[in-house]
Amino acid sequence: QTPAEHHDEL
Amino acid sequence: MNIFRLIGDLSHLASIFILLHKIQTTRSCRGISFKTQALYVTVFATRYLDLIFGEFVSVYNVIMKLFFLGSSCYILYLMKMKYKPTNDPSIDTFRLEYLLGPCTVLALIFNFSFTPVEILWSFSIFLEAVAILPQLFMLQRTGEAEAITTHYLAALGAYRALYIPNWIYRYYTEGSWDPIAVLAGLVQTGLYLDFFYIYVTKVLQGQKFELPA
Repeated sequence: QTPAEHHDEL
Repeated sequence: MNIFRLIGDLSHLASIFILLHKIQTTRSCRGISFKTQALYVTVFATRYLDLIFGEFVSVYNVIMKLFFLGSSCYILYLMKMKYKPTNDPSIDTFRLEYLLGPCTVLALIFNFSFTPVEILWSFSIFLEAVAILPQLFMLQRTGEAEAITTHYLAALGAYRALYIPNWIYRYYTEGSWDPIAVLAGLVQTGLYLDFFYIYVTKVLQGQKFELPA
């Protein structure tokens, strides 16, 4: 997982 | 987006509306931990920096993040200004440094990249996992709670609990998982287990929320 990907969750 | 996450997010939204409803209708923030609410503002402020520094995800994502930031700040305003006389700091005695210190250290060790945004993101995940502790500690001290306060806590706990099937679903459909969010989310949900037990066996049966002596 890239650093940016987890920002889609709240 | 999957059904677990959507219901989880709606549960999170519901918890905030229940809390606002409780404060406005009783004109009191009795039984609510200011420290926990302040921690939630910290959680949202440090996590949602991605609104400014991250990439655009979706309109849903932006609106929800803005709502959580705005509503949590508004709750602090209600507790510190409008209904200040009903807020009793003498029973809200959990030491915040016990939470902030370890979360800072964990965030510096476990993060997706050693940049301010990612370290703060990790910090917010760890802090969210334990942010409810001052509230639960206060509940423990007073030994009882108004029904509406327990509905708030149940909805708030259900939110992260529902993220667990969401992560399982995402693991199978997307093939990846986020160890930081998942492990912290498991801890966060675990902290509610005791509360959930009393909520289901007492409050949902129409009894008062009282801790066993």
